[in-house]
Amino acid sequence: ILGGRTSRPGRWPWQCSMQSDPSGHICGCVLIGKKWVLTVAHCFEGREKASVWRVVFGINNLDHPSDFMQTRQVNRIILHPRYNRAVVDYDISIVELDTEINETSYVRPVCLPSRDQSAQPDTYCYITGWGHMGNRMPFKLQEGEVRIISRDKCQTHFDMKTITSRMLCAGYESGTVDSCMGDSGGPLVCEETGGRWTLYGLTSWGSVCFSKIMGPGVYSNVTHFIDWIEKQIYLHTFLL
Amino acid sequence: CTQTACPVSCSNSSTCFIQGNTTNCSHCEPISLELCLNLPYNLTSYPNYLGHQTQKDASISWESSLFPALVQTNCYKYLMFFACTVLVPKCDLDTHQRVPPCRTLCKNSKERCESVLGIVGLQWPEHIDCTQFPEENADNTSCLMPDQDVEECSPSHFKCKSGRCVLASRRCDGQSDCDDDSDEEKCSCQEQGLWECPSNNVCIKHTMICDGFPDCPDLADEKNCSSCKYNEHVCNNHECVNRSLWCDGKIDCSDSSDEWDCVTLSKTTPSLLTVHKFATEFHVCADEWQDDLSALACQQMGLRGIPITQMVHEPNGRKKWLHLDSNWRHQNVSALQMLLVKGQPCHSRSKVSIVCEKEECGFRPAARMTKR
Repeated sequence: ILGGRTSRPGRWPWQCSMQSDPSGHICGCVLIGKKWVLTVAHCFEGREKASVWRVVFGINNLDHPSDFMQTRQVNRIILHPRYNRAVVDYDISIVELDTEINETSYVRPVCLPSRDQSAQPDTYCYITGWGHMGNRMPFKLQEGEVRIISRDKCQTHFDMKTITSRMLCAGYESGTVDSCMGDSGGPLVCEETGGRWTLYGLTSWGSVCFSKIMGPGVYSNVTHFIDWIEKQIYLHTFLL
Repeated sequence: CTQTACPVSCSNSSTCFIQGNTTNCSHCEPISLELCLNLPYNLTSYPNYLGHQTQKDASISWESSLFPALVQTNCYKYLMFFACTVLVPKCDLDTHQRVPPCRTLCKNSKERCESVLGIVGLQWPEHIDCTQFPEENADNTSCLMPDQDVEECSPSHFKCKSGRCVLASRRCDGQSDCDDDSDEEKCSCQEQGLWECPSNNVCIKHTMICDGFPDCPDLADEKNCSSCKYNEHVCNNHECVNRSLWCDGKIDCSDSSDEWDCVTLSKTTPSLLTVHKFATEFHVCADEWQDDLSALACQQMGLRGIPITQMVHEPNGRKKWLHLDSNWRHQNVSALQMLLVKGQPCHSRSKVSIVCEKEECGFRPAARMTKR
């Protein structure tokens, strides 16, 4: 996260880390059920096998495992069948864990939006991750407040890419607070009335985040994928 | 390796791991960089001539934004071809080594386009030193020069009649971007070889019609896609499946849609358990019903918690009912609909009503306070 701040342990209990040897943390992810995690499809490019991955929950400092940490192996990776790596469209995947997590105040799922619930332009939401900070990679989870940007306005920042309905833009024209390499798959969450947090985006792509080219970040639009997510989880829980 | 880890371009090479160096680890890979999908070659080798280790690095690089922007100025006919030869160098299938652009191509591109960049205060990419590339026809070296018919515009661009390249997203946007206005001609979907969503006039590819994924807001691209017989029901992907197989607990549609949404709750009060078996809605008879079956129903609907079960007496109910199979206790099944059968009497004349709880989600732990 660029322009963010270090997060308090446990503040984002749905944030998880997709890890693989020998690199360790590769992508962010989001807990949406006791056995189910969302991340983006591009994290699995070149690492498609479930057995090479582990998912770490309840962690703040990647370098110092905490007592609240839980680690699970990956049972199954479900990539969106329309994922297009050339244009990074339909960039979403569902990860089934080998066993359920134990829900604690440090490990807790986020809410998914309903089909008709979308993030409104000019509202303020949060992104989190262990991605690049512009000058270094952090050990501690970072958080940043970003503003949702309309698709039309976002398109003006990306002449070379089409912003599709599967994408959601958030950030600032000046790029002051933005996600960066290593944040991919992590959450963009907005607080609803009643203090409940809902997942609207998954960090997907953007400009080279610490280059001269600024602009908002582009997130996978979770609302667009709700039907697909629910049906995949149902299918793999009750029918297969 | 000189670095602590193998470069990504070598990550699949056993040579890199075993011998600890990157020699001979180069390999050819298909071009995926959108900008360069219309080249006369389709395999590339990394790292490229700009120092990017992967196509992903190249796709988000400064240069991959710069060249397409520059190509719109029409500064050099073969600029995009040159840009692609350095962004995704051609891979020689025999040697697995990259093939460079010829020096002349590089020099022509730089001479004609560098000055345009200067106008807006930008510089020619410093990695591109034309002297690193061989001269055409030099001994024992091969290099790339454009053919006459090479595509001048990238796939992300529209070629104006005048030859200029403008962004494809600016075609048919109501404003002229070509100097001859040709980007605003023939703007109907049909004339672009696309299909038009009736409700919002958005054009979609023909391959997106009836593919099981709605692309038009009113789902028009997924309507009228199948003609099922009277005893069949249509799957989400437009296959036809016999109605008797609907919600039987086994997948019959190849996309499994015959087993989706089989268990729901009615919007009425009390909320009656409703099962969509045989493509028809049934209520469920309360005979032999147990709380763990209510829990299974709630789970199938994505809801958790301990459900509240009620038996709603309905002596004159005419709606079709399903009944628990007499053998249901001995069946090891994962979905409720597999346990239910029709055509049996409901002795209690009561229907099952359930109230499920929504799964707890989205709450953060309360901030701890400490005395100062």
